[in-house]
Amino acid sequence: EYTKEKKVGEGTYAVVYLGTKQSTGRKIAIKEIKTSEFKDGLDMSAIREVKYLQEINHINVIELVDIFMAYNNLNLVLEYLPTDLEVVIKDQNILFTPADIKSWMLMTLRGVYHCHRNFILHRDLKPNNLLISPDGQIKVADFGLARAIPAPYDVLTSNVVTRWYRAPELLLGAKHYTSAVDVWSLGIIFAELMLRIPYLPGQNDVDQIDVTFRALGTPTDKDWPGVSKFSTYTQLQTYPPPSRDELRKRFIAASENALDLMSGMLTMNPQKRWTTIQCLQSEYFTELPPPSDPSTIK
Amino acid sequence: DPFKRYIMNEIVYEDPFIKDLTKKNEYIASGFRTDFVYDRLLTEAFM
Amino acid sequence: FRSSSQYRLWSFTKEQLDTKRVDTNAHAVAAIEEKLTMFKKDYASDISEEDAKMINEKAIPLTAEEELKLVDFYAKKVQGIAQHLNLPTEVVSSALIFFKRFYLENSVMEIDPKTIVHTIIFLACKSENYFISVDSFSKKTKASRDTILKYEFRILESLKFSLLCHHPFKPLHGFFLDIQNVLHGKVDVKYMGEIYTKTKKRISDALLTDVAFLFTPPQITLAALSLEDEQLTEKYLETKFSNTDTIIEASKDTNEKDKDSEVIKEDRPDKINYILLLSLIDQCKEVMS
Repeated sequence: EYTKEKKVGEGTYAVVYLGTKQSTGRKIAIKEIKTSEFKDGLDMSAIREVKYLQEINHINVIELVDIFMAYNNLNLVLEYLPTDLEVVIKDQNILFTPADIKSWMLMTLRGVYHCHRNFILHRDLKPNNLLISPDGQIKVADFGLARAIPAPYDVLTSNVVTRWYRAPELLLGAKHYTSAVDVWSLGIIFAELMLRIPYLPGQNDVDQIDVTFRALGTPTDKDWPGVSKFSTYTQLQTYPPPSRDELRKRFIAASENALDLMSGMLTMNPQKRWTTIQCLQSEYFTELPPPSDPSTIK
Repeated sequence: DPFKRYIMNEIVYEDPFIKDLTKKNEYIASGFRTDFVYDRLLTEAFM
Repeated sequence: FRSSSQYRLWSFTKEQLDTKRVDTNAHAVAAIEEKLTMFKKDYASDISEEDAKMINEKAIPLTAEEELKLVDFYAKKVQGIAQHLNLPTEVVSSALIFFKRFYLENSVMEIDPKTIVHTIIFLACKSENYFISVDSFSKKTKASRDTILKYEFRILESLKFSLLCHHPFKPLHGFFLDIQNVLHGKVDVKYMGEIYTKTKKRISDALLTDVAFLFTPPQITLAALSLEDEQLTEKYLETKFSNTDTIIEASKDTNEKDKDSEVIKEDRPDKINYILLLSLIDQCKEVMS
């Protein structure tokens, strides 16, 4: 039923091919999970992709078309998505407007909200995991780090999310975090779309903490109760949070509502950070310009 | 879901287990919120 | 829930479930009969009169009922071993559900349950983020790593790659909270705590039956709760769900004023069919008992 025509990528646990679904002629991507290399049987990332993509059905989340075994390899058949947001941000030949950014943020937030309402954390949101379909729809992809929102007593690893998009509670070693970590990543992506360069590009995990707090202020127990109890907190440099004016200067093209939304998503204290619902209901999405029609975005 | 089949009413919930967690620093600092927990449990009950 | 793989791929009526088991058994029997015929033909000259008689008497495939007994026997083993390993309730329950689903698609005559018990538990650990390396799992269970890994793919395929299980435990906690709200001031919270623990045990045992194929997690929870304390459960459900009917009844013969409450209640799209819910719970209680 499926052909593998062209190898388009290779990761630690999978090789990705372009192919065609023979019966319909539909273009598809096939993620072939390498199985021989893992001593513990099927790799956890594959288990997670299969487990969560099987449950999610939303226009802004990548579609799992089919799964099959072949030559003792597990193959995930996914919808074909030719490009991603990282490509768009980096390619200076591509001009995009505030209305385009609004449309991308709206679609991304809808996709992530759908994951959260199904009690699934993504834990690796970044521009190159936000793929773009031929008709301009943003699709949240790569659920290799996803997990169900934990039961209260579960202990989670803080070593998740690609560094530049990692929330401060994770940087400080939190083990009982929530869906707020995904919202932080989206806030950084929003900033990056407006700046067209990475917003908080730390060189390493320690530098990431410093870069984050230098840009957004070092949190204190006053605004984030308990933050000083993190073992890594003591060695931190203290920086003042940026004034609204400084933020305006940094994000010249951003409207007041856009700055409100970004600040809500980048609230240090995860308990106070906006949820995807609050983000979707922000006035940024109802003020002019309206979000572009995805199919018209170049 | 336009109509949830429950009203979250944290004040009346006697749930020592969850309440205890709100006193633990590593939970508070991590972003732990009782309303997130209750909402999930109630959603699963009325799904 | 309706968009979940548990509902889409693993929910059946009793009839469908029986048919599925009969079909799986028939498929295996046909394969065995064929092999036997081949065997007798290929080895006709080597088989003594005695052997031929023995084969005809002993090499009789299992019936679907016999299979089910064996599956139930090993399901208890899966639960026992997983609990012995001190795995969290959700992991134990997922292992159980995986095992029962696997033997809807496969016959014990094709894959001996003994050979997949450990793999099923190992896969459930991975799936529930309770990762144990195959080497430490092998040490704990005394099963060899090859045995543990051998059927992992086959199991995943038979499960139709649906790993996310909705168990009735979170709904139990949810109802525990909602009862406090709906029956506020009328229930003793300490008593509720005792009920909670007993009901949780009932749910664990219930997963050995077919309830997870036949009912939704909340229905299983309410059935277990009702078996534990029928009066409390009925009081809760009546207060919560039936009042729409009674209000409608009452306002039929009262003045115009109540009509409004009837319209609001009547039109709420989320109104539950209380009578149907009660009958589903009764059916579920029967299967559990």
